[in-house]
Amino acid sequence: DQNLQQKDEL
Amino acid sequence: MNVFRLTGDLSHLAAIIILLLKIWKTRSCAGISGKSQILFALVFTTRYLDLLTSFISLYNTCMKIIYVGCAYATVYLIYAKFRATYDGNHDTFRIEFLVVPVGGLAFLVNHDFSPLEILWTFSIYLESVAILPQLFMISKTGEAETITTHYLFCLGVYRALYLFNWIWRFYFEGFFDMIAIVAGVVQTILYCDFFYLYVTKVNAVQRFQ
Repeated sequence: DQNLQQKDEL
Repeated sequence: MNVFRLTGDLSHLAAIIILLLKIWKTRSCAGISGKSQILFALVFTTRYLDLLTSFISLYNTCMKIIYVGCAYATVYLIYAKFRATYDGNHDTFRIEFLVVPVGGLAFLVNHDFSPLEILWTFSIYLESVAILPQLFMISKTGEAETITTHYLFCLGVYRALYLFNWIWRFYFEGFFDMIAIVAGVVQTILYCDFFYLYVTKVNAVQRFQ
């Protein structure tokens, strides 16, 4: 799940 | 990073700094909901815990630290330094009615049942409704100072710009995060009534009623 990758948005 | 994302972040930063400067320069937090500011401090705290676990970019780290720092500085000004000017009688929204359901929802609907992910999800849901005590306060008193409306406008525009950012990212990167998108839509909708009043009244009358 790509949403579990690092969250680059603020 | 695209233009919507960057202007969204800058709009968010502008909102935070406008509020801090307004309170600092006027030595007063009259008309500002301390409860909304507590909720925003809680939002940033629970969302940016990944500062401790992962490094994404210098931009990302700096902005997170600035947002968290400003949020706590604002809460400090309202509840400590300028407490005498805090309009607590009109700031009567019950924040447990937001925090408890949002916490429950974060447990039920999330990308992964892990502590950091649940707290991140909690922060996304909570941010979407964190402005309600402030809007409630304005509807109760029936007015807001012009600078307060500029703050709200920048804060609302930020999430609206993020919606365009997500559309952009979906088309060009195939990226989408349903939790963030749905919460972002809810958050933007909550500001719509305010946007309308801001455009039609604030710039004409310089007094928001």
